[in-house]
Amino acid sequence: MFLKRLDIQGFKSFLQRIRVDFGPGITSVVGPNGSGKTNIVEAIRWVLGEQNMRHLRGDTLEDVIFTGSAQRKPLGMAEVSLTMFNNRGVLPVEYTEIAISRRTFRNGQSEYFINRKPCRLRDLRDLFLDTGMGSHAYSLIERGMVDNVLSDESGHRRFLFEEAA
Amino acid sequence: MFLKRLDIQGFKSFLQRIRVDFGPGITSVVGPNGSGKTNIVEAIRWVLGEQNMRHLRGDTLEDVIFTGSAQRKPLGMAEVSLTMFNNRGVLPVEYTEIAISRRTFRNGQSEYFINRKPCRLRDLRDLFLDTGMGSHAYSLIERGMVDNVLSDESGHRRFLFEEAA
Amino acid sequence: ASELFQKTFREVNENFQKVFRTLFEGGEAALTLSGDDPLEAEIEILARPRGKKPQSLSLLSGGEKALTAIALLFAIYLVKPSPFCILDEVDAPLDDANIDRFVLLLREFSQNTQFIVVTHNKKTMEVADCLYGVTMEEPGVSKLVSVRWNTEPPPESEPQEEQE
Amino acid sequence: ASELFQKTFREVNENFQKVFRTLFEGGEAALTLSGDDPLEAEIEILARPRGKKPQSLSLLSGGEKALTAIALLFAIYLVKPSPFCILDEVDAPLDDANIDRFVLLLREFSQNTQFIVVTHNKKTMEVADCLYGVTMEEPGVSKLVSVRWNTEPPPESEPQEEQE
Ligand SMILES: Nc1ncnc2c1ncn2[C@@H]1O[C@H](COP(=O)(O)OP(=O)(O)OP(=O)(O)O)[C@@H](O)[C@H]1O
Ligand SMILES: Nc1ncnc2c1ncn2[C@@H]1O[C@H](COP(=O)(O)OP(=O)(O)OP(=O)(O)O)[C@@H](O)[C@H]1O
Ligand SMILES: [Mg+2]
Ligand SMILES: [Mg+2]
Repeated sequence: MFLKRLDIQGFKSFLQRIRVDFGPGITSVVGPNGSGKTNIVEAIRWVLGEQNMRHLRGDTLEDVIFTGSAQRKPLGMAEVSLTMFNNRGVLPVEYTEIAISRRTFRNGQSEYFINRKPCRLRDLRDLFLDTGMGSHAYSLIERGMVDNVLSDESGHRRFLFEEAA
Repeated sequence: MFLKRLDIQGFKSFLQRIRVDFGPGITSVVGPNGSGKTNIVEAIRWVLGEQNMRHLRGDTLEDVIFTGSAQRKPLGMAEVSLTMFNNRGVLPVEYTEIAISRRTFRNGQSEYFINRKPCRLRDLRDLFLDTGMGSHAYSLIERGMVDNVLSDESGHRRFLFEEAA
Repeated sequence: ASELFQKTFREVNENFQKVFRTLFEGGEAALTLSGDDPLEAEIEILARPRGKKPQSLSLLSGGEKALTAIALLFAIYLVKPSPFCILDEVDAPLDDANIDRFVLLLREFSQNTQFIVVTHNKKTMEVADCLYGVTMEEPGVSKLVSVRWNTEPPPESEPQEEQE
Repeated sequence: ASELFQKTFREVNENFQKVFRTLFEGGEAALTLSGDDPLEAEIEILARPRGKKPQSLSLLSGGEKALTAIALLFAIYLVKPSPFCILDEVDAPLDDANIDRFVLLLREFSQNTQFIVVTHNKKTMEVADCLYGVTMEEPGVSKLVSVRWNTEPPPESEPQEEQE
C-alpha cells in the first residue's frame, strides 16, 4: 500500500477539515453533482505540485481557497496534506512514512512542507518525478482525457508514453 | 405531432431495413454501446441535409454506406426516408404528409426525393430552413454540445441564437 | 438585424433564468453581452447554484456544467420551439436528483414537441411514451427490437416486435 | 532516447492489444508509428471491435471510444505501474456489460495499485474495498460521510461516521 491519508481544509468547497483514510485496493468516492468529489481529486493533484491552474478549473491560485457560501464567510488559507508509506522505497528519501503539505494564502503567499520541514514547491514535485505519479501523468484519468488520448493530434499520447518510459 | 416514421436501409450499421414509428411525446432509444443508437440520430441528420461529414463522424460520404462485417459483404447504397405530418403547416408546402428521402451510392452519386419526386439536396435543406429543424440547430443536442455551449469562445452560442431569431 | 438579435437575446435570457431555477431548484443565472456592438459582442454566461457564491463557470462541477448547458439550450429552444428535438445521452453526467428534474421538464415540453431521447439511464427511460431497443446480436448489424407503447400506437402502423 | 521510446512503444503496444481484447471480449487493436523519426512520428490507433470491419476510430460509438481510451491508458500504466491511480467518472459512457469487464480489470490491477474511483455507477461502487460519500447538506460546504470498510480498516485509524 502506498497512500495512507489525505487531509483537506479550506481547499475549494472544504470549509471544514476532512480526512480521507486510504485502504488497500479500491477506494470509491460517490455523491451528488457538485458535492465535492472532483475537488478531492484536485486536492491530491494540487498537493503533488500541480502548477497549471487550468488543470484545477481555476484562473488564479486564489481560486482554490474556500470562497464562502450564502451563509459562510471566505477563509484565508487552503491547506492539503498527503501522508504516504514509503515501504517499497518508491520515493527517493529515507523515511518510511512521508507527509507532504501545501498551503496557500489570499495574499498569494504559499508554503510547502515535507515531514513538517519547510521546502520549495519544486521539492514536492521532484519527489514524484520518476514515479509516474507527478500530477500530469497517467495516474490520474478523468473524462476529458478520453477525448485527448484518442484525438487526431497525437501529442497527448506521446506525452504519456514519455512519462512511462 | 410532426414526425411519423423513419426508414433506414444500408446506412451505417443498418444492413437490414428498419422502420421507426414515432408517437406523440417522448420516444426513447436504448441499447448497448455500439449497437446503433447514435447512427439512428445521424440518419435523421443526414436525411435533413447534413453536408458536413464531421457531424456524422465520417471522412467521406461513402462512410455512411454499410461497410460489411466479419460475416457480411458491404452494400452499394445507403437510403434514409423521413415521413412527416404537416398538420400545423410548419413546412412551406401544400401537402399534409411529406416524405423526404436521400440515397447515396459507392460511386459518389446521390439522389434526393420529396414525396417521391426527384429534387436537389438544397431543396431538402430549404424545406427546414426556418423551422429550427435544420440539421445544425438546437433541435439536436448531444454530449459534445454541452462543452461547446459553455466554452469561452461564444461563437457556438451566437450561432444558436441566430437560428432562434 | 441588430434589433432582432437583441429581442431574441432578451427572450433567451428570460427563459434561461427560469429554466435554470427549475433545474437547480433555485440559484440564479443570466446571460450578458460584453462589448458595444451587439452583433459582435461575446455572449457570457453567469450561473450560481442555490446557496453557493457566484464564481466563474469553470469552477462548476461536471454535472452542474451539463445542467447549465441544458438550461441554456432549452431556453433557446423555447423562443422558437422546434417540432421535434433529439437528445443523445445528455443525461450521462447527471445524478438521480438532477435526472428527476430534467425528466420533469422533458415531459412538460413534450406536450408541444416530439422528443427522441437516446439514453442509458433507467429513470429517463421510464418517462418514455414509446421505447425502442437497438441491439447487435449479429456483430456489426443493428437490429431494432421490442417496441413498447404506453399510449395508443400511432395510426397506420402496428407495434413491431422484431424487425427482419 | 529514441531506443528507450521504441522499447516503451513496443511494450505499450503489446499491452494495448491484450487489454483491448479483454475489455472488448475479442476484436483487435494496435498502435502504429507513422513517419521515419520515432521521436517525431505520430502515434496512430487502430481499433476493431469483435465481428466488425476495421474502420477509422471516429466511426466508433461513444462507449467504444471510451473503452478504447481506457485500454490504452491502462496499457501505458502497465509499463510502469504507478503506486496509485485516480479515475474520475471514466465509466460514465459505458453500458452494463462493459462496466462489468472494466470493473474486473480494476480488481485485478488493484492488487498492485491503490485505486481511487469517483463514480455515479452502482456496479462500480460494488467492487470498492472502501466507500466514501461526499455530500453538501449545507449548500457550498462539502462533508465526508458514511465510510464503509469491506476489509480491515487500515492501522492507526478508526472508521469515521460523520466528520465535523
Ligand atoms: N474556492 C471555492 N470555494 C467554495 N466552493 C468552491 C470553490 N471552488 C469550487 N467550489 C465549488 O465546488 C463545486 C464543485 O465540486 P466538484 O467539482 O468536486 O463536484 P463533483 O462532486 O465532482 O460533482 P459532479 O458529480 O457533478 O462531477 C462547485 O459547485 C463549486 O461551487
Ligand atoms: N458504414 C458503416 N458500416 C457498418 N457499420 C458502421 C458503419 N459506420 C459505423 N458503423 C458502426 O456503428 C457503430 C457505432 O454505432 P453507434 O454510434 O450508433 O452506437 P451507439 O448505440 O450510439 O453506442 P454508445 O452507447 O456507445 O453511444 C460502430 O461500432 C461502427 O462500427
Ligand atoms: Mg466531478
Ligand atoms: Mg452513441
